Amino acid sequence: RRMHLVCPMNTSPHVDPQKSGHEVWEEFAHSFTPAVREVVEFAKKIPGFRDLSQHDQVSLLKAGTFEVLVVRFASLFDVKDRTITFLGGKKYSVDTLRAMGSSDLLNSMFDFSEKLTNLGLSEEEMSLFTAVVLVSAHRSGIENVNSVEALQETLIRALRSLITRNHPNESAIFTKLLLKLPDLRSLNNMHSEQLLAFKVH
Amino acid sequence: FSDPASNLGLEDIIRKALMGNLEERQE
Repeated sequence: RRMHLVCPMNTSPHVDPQKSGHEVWEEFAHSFTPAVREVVEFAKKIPGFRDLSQHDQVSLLKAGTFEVLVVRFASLFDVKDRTITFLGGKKYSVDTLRAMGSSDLLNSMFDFSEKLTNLGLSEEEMSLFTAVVLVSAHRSGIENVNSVEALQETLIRALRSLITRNHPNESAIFTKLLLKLPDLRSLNNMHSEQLLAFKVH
Repeated sequence: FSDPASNLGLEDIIRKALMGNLEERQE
């Protein structure tokens, strides 16, 4: 029986049926590890992040890495052509991936990527928004909520200031960006359910 | 399955990436 692992953080959606579950997982981990390391490197550059306790740094990264990756890799989703580019560099149409058993998660990620891309943010704005996504005091397991909250508020103020300066006639952009946070949380929850299904299989 | 990050091996990757930097700073 042919198997597929429909995640763009994989090299390809095709899975060698001869390989064991462990081998498939190892290959997948090998594929997404560099992207996760990049998220950690990004976090280290957020002013104030390294001042948080090591426990909270790990907790924020554990909880938020998926959401940061969704923002950083929004460009892998070609809304016009309805294709997704996997890390191996090959593009797959939504219909092809659907036939491979992709879930509603990919469709939701398409919708998210489209709305985010339509905001037309600069690299600097995207970077600051990504920092806001990562530093959230509402993640589970945070031990010093006040410190994380203070950093989060500083980052949100900086984002508002940057957006207001760059888009003086589009005041709704900042609000739209903040509304992306619950969208990302919802995608994160759907992703966790997918992981559970993958593990069960 | 309350902690998908740990199950993915993410925590290990994250800790190593964070610690690596600490070691560099200590050197």
